[in-house]
Amino acid sequence: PPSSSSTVVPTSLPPYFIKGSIIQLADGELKRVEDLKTEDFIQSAEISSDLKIDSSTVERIEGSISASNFAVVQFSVGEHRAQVSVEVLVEYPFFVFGQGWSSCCPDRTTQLLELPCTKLSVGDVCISLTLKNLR
Amino acid sequence: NVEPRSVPVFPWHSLVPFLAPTQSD
Repeated sequence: PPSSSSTVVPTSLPPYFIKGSIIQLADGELKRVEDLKTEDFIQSAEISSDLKIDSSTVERIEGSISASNFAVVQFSVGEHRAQVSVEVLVEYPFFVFGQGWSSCCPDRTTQLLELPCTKLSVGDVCISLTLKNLR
Repeated sequence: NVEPRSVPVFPWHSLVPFLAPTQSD
């Protein structure tokens, strides 16, 4: 079987990435999207009954052949280093461990969402989610 | 009386891409 899979993240920018959006953590605390820290995601996942945080290392970033404002980001996910590719708008933000929001085109992210953002690079470790093993 | 519009609140996990790797075992 193929060792990689492809996931398409929503192709329009969701409203919750706009600066000032109110995000509810798993313990009920409310924070603005631009104020979220790595610990907020980790602690929320610890409380969650079915979700766990996985480390997704950026292995490759390339332009999409379908449209110039899309990028294909290839991740190595979790301890099994499963290869996952996602096609996203270049301004789509990912949360990098210990760093914060990052996108393929931070200038566009800041312009469209006013979300402070750095450049997503190969080697960055992003926060992603998988289902907990329910045994 | 006009009720004030509530501000939308989004769950934390909607901000994180859900990457489900293929399982080989």
